[in-house]
Amino acid sequence: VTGTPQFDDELFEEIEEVLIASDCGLETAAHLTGRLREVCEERKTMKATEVVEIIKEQMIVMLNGGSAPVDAVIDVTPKVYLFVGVNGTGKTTSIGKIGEHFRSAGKSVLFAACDTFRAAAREQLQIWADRSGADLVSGDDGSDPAAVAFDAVNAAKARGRDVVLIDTAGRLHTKHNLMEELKKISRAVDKALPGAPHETLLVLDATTGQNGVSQAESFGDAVGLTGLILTKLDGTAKGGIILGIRQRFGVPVSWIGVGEKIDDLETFDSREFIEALFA
Amino acid sequence: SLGDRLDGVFKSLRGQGRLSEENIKDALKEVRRAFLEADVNYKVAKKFVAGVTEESLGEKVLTSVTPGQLIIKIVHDKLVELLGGQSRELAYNPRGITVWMMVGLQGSGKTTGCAKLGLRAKRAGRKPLLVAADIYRPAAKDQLRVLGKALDIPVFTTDDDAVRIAGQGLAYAKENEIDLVILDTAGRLHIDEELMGELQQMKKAVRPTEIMFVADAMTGQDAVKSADAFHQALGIDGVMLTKIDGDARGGAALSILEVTGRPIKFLGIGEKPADLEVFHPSRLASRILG
Ligand SMILES: Nc1nc2c(ncn2[C@@H]2O[C@H](COP(=O)(O)OP(=O)(O)OP(=O)(O)O)[C@@H](O)[C@H]2O)c(=O)[nH]1
Ligand SMILES: Nc1nc2c(ncn2[C@@H]2O[C@H](COP(=O)(O)OP(=O)(O)OP(=O)(O)O)[C@@H](O)[C@H]2O)c(=O)[nH]1
Ligand SMILES: [Mg+2]
Ligand SMILES: [Mg+2]
Repeated sequence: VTGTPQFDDELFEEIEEVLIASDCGLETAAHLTGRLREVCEERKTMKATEVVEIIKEQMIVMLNGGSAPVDAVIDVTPKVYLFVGVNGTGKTTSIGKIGEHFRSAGKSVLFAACDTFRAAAREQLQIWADRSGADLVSGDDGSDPAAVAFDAVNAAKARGRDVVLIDTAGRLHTKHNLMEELKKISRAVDKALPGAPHETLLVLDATTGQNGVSQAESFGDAVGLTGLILTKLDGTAKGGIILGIRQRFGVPVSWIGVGEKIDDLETFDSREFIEALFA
Repeated sequence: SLGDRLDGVFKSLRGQGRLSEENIKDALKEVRRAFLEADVNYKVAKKFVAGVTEESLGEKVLTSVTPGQLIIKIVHDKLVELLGGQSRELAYNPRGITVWMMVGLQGSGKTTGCAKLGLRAKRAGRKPLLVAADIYRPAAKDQLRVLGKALDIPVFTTDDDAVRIAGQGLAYAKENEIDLVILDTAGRLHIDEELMGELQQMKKAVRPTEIMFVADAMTGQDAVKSADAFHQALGIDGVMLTKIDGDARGGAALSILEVTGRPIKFLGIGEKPADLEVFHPSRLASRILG
């Protein structure tokens, strides 16, 4: 007999279910509710609303801190962003949006079309370049994406562009040769501009389940990640996998995608995200 | 693996002769854990475990020297039964043009799926036509055209609204002795009333023989919501589960099946048109159980 009222157990179970339903994963959900119980016992918190506020704070703390904001200005030009991720998550579309974001901040942008594999990938990125006023450097279909990346960074240097956004083909992290290709792209970028890419962003679909964690692990091991872009948050999925990713690999979320149009990009706000998770 | 975990649950009880109800319930908790880790929706997981509890509490298990293996067998068999319970053949129209309509969330693999089904039908001696009814995604028509060209399969494109394109594609097929239309639609959110309405209108216009819900194998808990909404709006006939060549456990498959009652018919096992497999329930069952 612990002296805590019956309803506490039910409340903690309900909270754990909200976390699981939001794709936080069993481990993260158990960790959070375990800590929550301790805190509530220490503080003798009984009211459900207070308990929920405590866990929200816990989760916001879990997501905060870490690296400098991803569009921080650095003293190197151009600043190079490499976009990576599995198939269909929204890399190409996010580049279009981010290109517009930088243009409206007064920066000149160059897109590198390093998806040389997928049907009409270059055409898709060209449309986004036209919409956002960015330059586009591309290669022929089937050409070496690392060579295109190398050329693009050099072109940006020559033309004095502020930002390079590199689009890569979607690839499953389980495909060894494709992950090797990605490493080669990153090395080629570094060759063209030592220290680049300055940001390597994993584009994750908010509907992704626990596989998102192994995606972050594999892409992180291969090329190192400086941030996540969580897309399709305009849907009903909550994107809770970012908590586990933050906890295990320390990778923060930089931007979120909230639609298919050029303006549907927002800077990640942990409080808004957690409030939406519990909504 | 689940097998190791169940062994762990029962190891400490060895030599007890007969297990208790509590022991079995602990073992079933491990089954639920495995399902959640595999991205099965938590409500679907609960329902499934409830469904196997009675058999797991039977005499056979309580007195078994290998209760863990027996429980896995009960769970595995039930999974296979659920996943594989229905025919996995695509419907053909017995008199007239067959129309397959591909629907689903953004990026799930519909356009690639059109090429895959087109190649399969062509190899089976059919004359497919791919119809590009995605008017929103940049270069969507180009994408389908490039795919069709590589397979020597005709692609119908025109400038109009999506519903009219679908209708005109069907008319074109009729005029050109084509017996199969594979209709590519734009990815959309199940909560987008306007775009879901567009699909309903398209269905009315072309009367599809088969509406195929294309879903990503790595989808998490949300799979139930989107599948349910598409099914309520359109009445889907079958499911194509894509990107199964990754290492996602694929629990979304069970969630989708549970909420729609419709069978998984095909698996996308890669990015090329040939990367299509008819669905095998036992393989996916083992994968979900880990
Ligand atoms: N609703 C919604 N859809 C999005 C969002 N971001 C991208 N999409 C859609 O998702 C689909 C895939 O986007 P792409 O940009 O082609 O994805 P990708 O990662 O480049 O795909 P691959 O290059 O094939 O790996 C498109 O239909 C986009 O319009 C978002 O934030 N919200
Ligand atoms: N590895 C793998 N990739 C796949 C599979 N199916 C599709 N893809 C890839 O997933 C990405 C998205 O495929 P699309 O066919 O463009 O998806 P979609 O549903 O038409 O996308 P939207 O029209 O934007 O909604 C592409 O990079 C495809 O090559 C599959 O079974 N395995
Ligand atoms: Mg792309
Ligand atoms: Mg498409």
